[in-house]
Amino acid sequence: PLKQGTLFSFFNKH
Amino acid sequence: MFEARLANGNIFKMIVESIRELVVDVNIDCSTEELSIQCMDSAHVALVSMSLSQSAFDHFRCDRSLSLGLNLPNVSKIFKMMGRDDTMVLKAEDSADKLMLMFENDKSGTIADFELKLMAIEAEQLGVPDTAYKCSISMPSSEFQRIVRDLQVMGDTCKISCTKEGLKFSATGQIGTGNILMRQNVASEKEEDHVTIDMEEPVELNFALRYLNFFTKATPLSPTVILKMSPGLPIVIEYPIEQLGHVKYYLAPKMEE
Repeated sequence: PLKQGTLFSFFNKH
Repeated sequence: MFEARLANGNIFKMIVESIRELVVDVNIDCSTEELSIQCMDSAHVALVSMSLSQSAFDHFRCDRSLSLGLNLPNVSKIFKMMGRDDTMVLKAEDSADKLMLMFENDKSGTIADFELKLMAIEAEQLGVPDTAYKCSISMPSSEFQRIVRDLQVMGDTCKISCTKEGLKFSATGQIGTGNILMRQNVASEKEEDHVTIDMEEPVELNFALRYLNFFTKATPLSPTVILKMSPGLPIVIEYPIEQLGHVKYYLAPKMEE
C-alpha cells in the first residue's frame, strides 16, 4: 500500500 | 500605502479561483517587486506558490512590504461581481486592516467598490529549494486537465512515469487499469500545442488524483503547463502567467510504506 507523504518531509520550515 | 491597478482584472480572479479549493485563508504578500502567495493545504500535502510581477500592473505602488490576510471564499464571492473586461484596483493602507477593491468598466461606465476586512493569518512558510529536476515536461494545460479528470474513474492514485517512451499517466482500481501515454510532439505550428519532454533519467512517482484535479483549476491562466519531477521529491506543476508570473503547485508523492 502507498502512504501519502507531507511536504514537511521534503522542505524546511522557515 | 499599497495601490495596484490591473487592466485585465480577470487574471486576478483566475488566480483566486486556482487556489480556493486548496486553502481557505491566505496572505497575499505585497512588495515593491510583486504580489506573491505561498500557502499549504490543511493536510500539508500540497503547496501553492503564486507570483505576479509589478510589471503586470498598469500602476503599482507599495511603500512598505505588507501581508493582506484574506478569506478566499469571501474574496471569491466579491470576484463573482467582476465583469470579464473590468479593470481591477486594489488599495490598502500600511496598517493593512482592510482592503479596497474596485472593478471599473469604461465601456459601461460602471465602478463597483468593496471594502474587505483583513485578517491576521499565521501561516507556516516552507523553504522550497531551487532544485534541478530530472524530468521536465511541457504540455497543453487542457490535455493535462482532461487526463487527470478522465483517470479519476479508474482509481484514486495516478502513477506518473517519464521514460524514453514518453510521459505515462496510469491509474488502477477495482474495475481495472488505465494508461494514457503522451509522446513528445512538436509537429504543430502552434507552440502551445507542443509536448516537449526533457529527461535526464527516468522517474516514476505516485500522486493523489484529487489534488492533481484541484491544480487544474489554474488551466484558464495558461495554455501550457510544465511538470517537473525527480525521484522521491514532490512534483512541481507550473502554470506560467505570460511573462508576468506563475502559479506553481508542489505535491508530495505517495510512497511505499
